[in-house]
Amino acid sequence: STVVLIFQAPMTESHEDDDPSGFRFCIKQGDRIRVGQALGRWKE
Amino acid sequence: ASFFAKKLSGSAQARASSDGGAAGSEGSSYLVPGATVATLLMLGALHARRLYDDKKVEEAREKGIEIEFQPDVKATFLRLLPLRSISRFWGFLTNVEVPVWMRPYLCRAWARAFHSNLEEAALPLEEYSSLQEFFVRALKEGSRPIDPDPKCLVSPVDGTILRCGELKAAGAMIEQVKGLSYSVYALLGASSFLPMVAGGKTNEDEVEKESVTEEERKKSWWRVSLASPKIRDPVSACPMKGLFYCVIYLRPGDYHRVHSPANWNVLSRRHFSGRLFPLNERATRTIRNLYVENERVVLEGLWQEGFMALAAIGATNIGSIELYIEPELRTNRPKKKLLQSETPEERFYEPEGVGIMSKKGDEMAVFNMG
Repeated sequence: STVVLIFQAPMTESHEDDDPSGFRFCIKQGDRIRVGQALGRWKE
Repeated sequence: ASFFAKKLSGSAQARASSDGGAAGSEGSSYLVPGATVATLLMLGALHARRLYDDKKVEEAREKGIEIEFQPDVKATFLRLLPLRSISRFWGFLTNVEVPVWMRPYLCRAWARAFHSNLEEAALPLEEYSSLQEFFVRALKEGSRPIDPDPKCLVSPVDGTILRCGELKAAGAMIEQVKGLSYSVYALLGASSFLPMVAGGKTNEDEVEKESVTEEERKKSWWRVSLASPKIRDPVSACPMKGLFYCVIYLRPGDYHRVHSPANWNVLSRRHFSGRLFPLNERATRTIRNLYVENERVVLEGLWQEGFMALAAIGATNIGSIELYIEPELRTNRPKKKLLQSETPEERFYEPEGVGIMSKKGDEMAVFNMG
């Protein structure tokens, strides 16, 4: 079985890659994840 | 398994007749241990096969080889199989009540074959009366702590990340494997209120020219998407900025309950009664449009940052999806029509525009065997 999650999330204001304001995934392809662990975070 | 069971039953019957028929009922009592041994052998074989496949995939990844789409004869053959009937029969088998003494062996065999953590199970193994009951087991309190950060989105399931990223391209496509993608519209349904902008603007700068602020956009995407769902062309339309996706695969040994990824209001549910192809890695690279062909339940709603949709996709072995927010929903039903309609069955939750509130970490659904 598979779950697909699609969602809107805040975007970075600048075009800098290291800008932490927008949504960033904390996981990458191939990672194992468990219920309740963060998929991604953002800062305002 | 049936051969093994027959052999055992045959020898038991021969023994019974040599005893003058007095122990005729003993014949059937051998069937259960025979079937158990056969099941254990099968699980062992599956485990060995899985280890071999994992090793091959790992070796390929180490070499930097990305899995590509390669249609094969087996995938074509799968389309001819009555997978729904097979799935339902598998569900029936796994629902059969198992004798108490045998339950721990069965659960341990399953756990060993598919890497389940038995220490997390909420109940002693003797209390799971069938494999299905063990499969959908709850976990001990505190086994899955929910990240308390209000500015994070949590995983709804245990599993492996297959894909994640931002939806940018026209038509909002998600890559299944290298060289093969599927449209989010095909996955969620044409009536989805996915926030899109018309006109096929693939360049981010062009989208920025719209001068829509974040706040305005949050308020307006309902209008954009609901105003003209029939006129909108999903292929040429582009997803709004800040639309992300994540595809998570659940192995047979994983915990199979689905939790809420955030505080959100579930506004609608769509049920696509599609096919029930397997969803393993091999199927992913050999069966075209796997995720948009399989039976699935899509929940759509709103969270603090806007749109959210969760699609739970069934497979042959784990074919049915049960929603805690709508217990009467039945999936993996026998097909009545030869040609199944493509139109999904849709329901909007009451009250209109509010739907059902689900808190971060709440249990929402469960995948059942068969």
